[in-house]
Amino acid sequence: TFSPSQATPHLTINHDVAADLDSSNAFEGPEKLLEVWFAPGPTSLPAGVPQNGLKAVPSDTWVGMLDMVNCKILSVITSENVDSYLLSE
Amino acid sequence: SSMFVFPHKIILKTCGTTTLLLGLHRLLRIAAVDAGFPYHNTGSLDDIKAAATPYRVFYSRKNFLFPDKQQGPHRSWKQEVKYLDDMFEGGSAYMVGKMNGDHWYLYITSPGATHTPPRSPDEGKTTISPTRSKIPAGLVTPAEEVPQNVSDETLEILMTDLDPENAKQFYLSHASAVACEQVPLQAQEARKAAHDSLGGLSESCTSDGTTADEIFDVDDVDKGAGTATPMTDQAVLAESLTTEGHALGTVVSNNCGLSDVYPTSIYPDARIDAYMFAPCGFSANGVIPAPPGPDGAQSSFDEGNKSTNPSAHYFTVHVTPEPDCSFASFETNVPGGQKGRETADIIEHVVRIFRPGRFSVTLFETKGKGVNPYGSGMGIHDGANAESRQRLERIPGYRRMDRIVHDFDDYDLIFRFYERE
Repeated sequence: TFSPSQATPHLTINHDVAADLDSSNAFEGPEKLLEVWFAPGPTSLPAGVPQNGLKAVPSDTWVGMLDMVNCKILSVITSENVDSYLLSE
Repeated sequence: SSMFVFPHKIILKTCGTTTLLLGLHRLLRIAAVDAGFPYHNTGSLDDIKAAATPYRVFYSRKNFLFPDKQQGPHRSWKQEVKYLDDMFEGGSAYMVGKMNGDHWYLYITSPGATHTPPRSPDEGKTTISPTRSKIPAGLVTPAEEVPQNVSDETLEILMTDLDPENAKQFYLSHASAVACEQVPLQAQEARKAAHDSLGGLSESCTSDGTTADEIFDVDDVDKGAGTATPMTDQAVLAESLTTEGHALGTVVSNNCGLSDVYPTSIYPDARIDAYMFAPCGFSANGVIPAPPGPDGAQSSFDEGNKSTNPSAHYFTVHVTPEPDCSFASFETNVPGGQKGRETADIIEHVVRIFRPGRFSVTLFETKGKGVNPYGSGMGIHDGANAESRQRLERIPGYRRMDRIVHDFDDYDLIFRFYERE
C-alpha cells in the first residue's frame, strides 16, 4: 500500500454548468471516439512546442471547439501528465 | 462525454447526438495556434485554414443504434468516412464484427502516410467543414523515428441491453435515495429542520428512508429558501450530497463498484470525477498516476517496457440506463497485468457492474518486442499468459461469439464479442 503523493490529481468543478444541467431531452447511446496524436509520445514533441504540449492550452480555449461538438465542461481533473475533462451530454 | 488532453495527443469521446467531427478542424487549429504544433496546409497561421498536422488519427464507434437522431456527418459510417477522408490523407476505414449484429467501426491514419500536395484553396469547398485542403496526417514524425520503447494500449468495453436492476443505479432518483442513507444523521436532521421551517412540504432526506420520488420535491421547496429560514451549513451539506451531480456521481461510483476497478490499495493517487445526470445517465473519468517507485519517485506501470510515457493513464465510463437503449462503455489505457490488475479481471469486474446482455471488447496495443512483456491476456503476443487468455474465453455467465484480430502496421486490434448465456 502506498500513500498518496504530491502528484495526486486536482479536481475543479464548473458549477455554472454543472448546477443547472438538465439532460431530460438528451439522447445518449453509443459514443464516438476520436483520438488525435500530434507526436509519438509526450517526450517526442516537435521543436517549438512547449514541454507540456497540448496541456499548455487553457481550458477556455477548448470551450469554443466543444461548443461545435455540443458539449460543455462539467469539471476538470488536472494532473502532471494528463488533464481529464468531464463533459455534458 | 469526456476529453483527455495529454502533451502529445487528445482523446475526445462524445455521446448521443453530439457532433464530434464538426469540432475536428477547430481542434487541429488550436493545436497549431495555441500549442505550436507544425502545420503544412497553408503558409500562415493567420490563415483560417491553418491546422496542425497530426501524427496519426483514430476514430471509432459502435454500430449505429438510432442513426436518424444523429446530426451533421454522423448519420452513417459512410458520411463519417467521407468527412475524415476530406480532412486527411492516407486514412483507412474498417468494419469489425458481424455485419448483421453488433459491430464496430474504425478509421485510422498511419504515421508516415504518403504526402500529396494540398488541394488548391478553391477546391473541395464544403458547407460542413471549414477545411479546404487535406491535412497530411503522419508527416510530423516518420514512422522510423518512433521510439521503439513507447507502448500504447487501449481497452474498450461496449455493453448493451443492461440488466434492469443494475441499470437502476444510474437513475438520479435511486442515487439520491442511496445518498440519503449515507448522509450523516446530524446533517439529515438539520436538513429536515430547514424544510420544516419552509412549511414542511417535504421530509426529503430522513433517516427512516425516503423514496426517490419524494426527493425530487426538494427542488420545489428550495426555490423558496430565500424567503424563509436560511439553511444551516449541515443542511447545505445534506442538500449538496443528495442533489448535486458530482456528489451523486461519487455516491454511484462507490456503490456500483466502479471505484474498485482500480482500487486505491493498488493505485493510491487515482482520482475519479463522476457525474450523475438528471433524470438519468452517468459519466465518470479517472486519472491514475503510477504508484511511486522504491525511491519514492513516480514510476510507470510500463516500467518493464522502459516506457517514455509514465503516469499518463486514464479510464472513462458512460452509462445510458433507459431500457429501450441501455448502453454502457468503459475505456482505459491502464496497461493490463504488470503491477496492476489483469485485463481479464478488469473486464469481469466491469461486466459485473452492468450485467449487459451483449458486449464487445476491443484492445488496441502497439506491437513489437518491447511491448507488454507481461501480457494483458488479450493480445496475440501473450503466449506466456495462456491462463489469462483462457479466462477471457470464459467470462462467467457469457458465451464468446467472435474473436477477430486485425494486424495493422504498428498496432494489433483484438475484437471479442460476448452474449449472455
